[in-house]
Amino acid sequence: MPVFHTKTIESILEPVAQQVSRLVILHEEAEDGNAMPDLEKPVFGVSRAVQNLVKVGRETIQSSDDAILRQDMPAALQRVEQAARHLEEASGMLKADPFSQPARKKLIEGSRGILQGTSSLLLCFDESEVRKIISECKRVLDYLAVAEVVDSLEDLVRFVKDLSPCLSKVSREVDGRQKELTHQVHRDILIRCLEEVKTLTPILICSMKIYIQIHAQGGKGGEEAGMNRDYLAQRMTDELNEIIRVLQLTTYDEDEWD
Amino acid sequence: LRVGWEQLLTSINRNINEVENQILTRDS
Repeated sequence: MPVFHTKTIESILEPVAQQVSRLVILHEEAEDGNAMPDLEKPVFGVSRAVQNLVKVGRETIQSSDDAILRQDMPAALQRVEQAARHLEEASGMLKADPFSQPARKKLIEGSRGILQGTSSLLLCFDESEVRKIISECKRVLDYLAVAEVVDSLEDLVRFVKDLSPCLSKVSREVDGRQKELTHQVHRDILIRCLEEVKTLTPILICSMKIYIQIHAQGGKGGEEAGMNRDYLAQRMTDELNEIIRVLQLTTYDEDEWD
Repeated sequence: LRVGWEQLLTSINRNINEVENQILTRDS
């Protein structure tokens, strides 16, 4: 079962997560009294990288118009900064005493802290990307909500003109997102829902046209045509709501995997 | 042991740089 929910996050964090696990084992092996190496140079490298990351992160917070990102990101940056300080302290302590137990603990704490902090940062960004896709989905939902008030061919042309670019964007972004996911069940749901939306779109437009024609002629069947149109709009709405729900999932449901 | 710790710290360094790149890419 994948641990990280997107391929990008997995590719960045997985190697470090594995190495941190190995490090814990190394640490345990070192309990027998082996001296620790001088880690000043690599720790300095990490501190410098963290400083750059924090700078870039703060600039991003300043320029972002995503309120949730602005709210969540500082804590993740602080976590990374704090972890880097732990590594620096550990390095200093080991220089004075290569057998120091508290220094080894600080090294592990610092390494884990950086992993947790960078993981939180990536999640902040990922969630922000998901919110962008969801806002596009909601724009389509807003259009679908007005399908029932479209009662002239002129309005229908306008409706299709407005809806089409939004739907194309949703289609492109949801497809891109499903390719990024590591969870096969979530990918399959997004693919299926997207296909449904694509299939239903021309049928909905056709049903709207039929309703408008019957309505204009004042003929029989207007009520049924309206019901058919509303049914199709509702089905598309349901599919889009399901896409929105699945886009927000990051944890893995054991039952789904079973 | 030396190699293990140094490798990890190098890996952490790379990890931080990759996260930074992600932020810069998505921010642009």
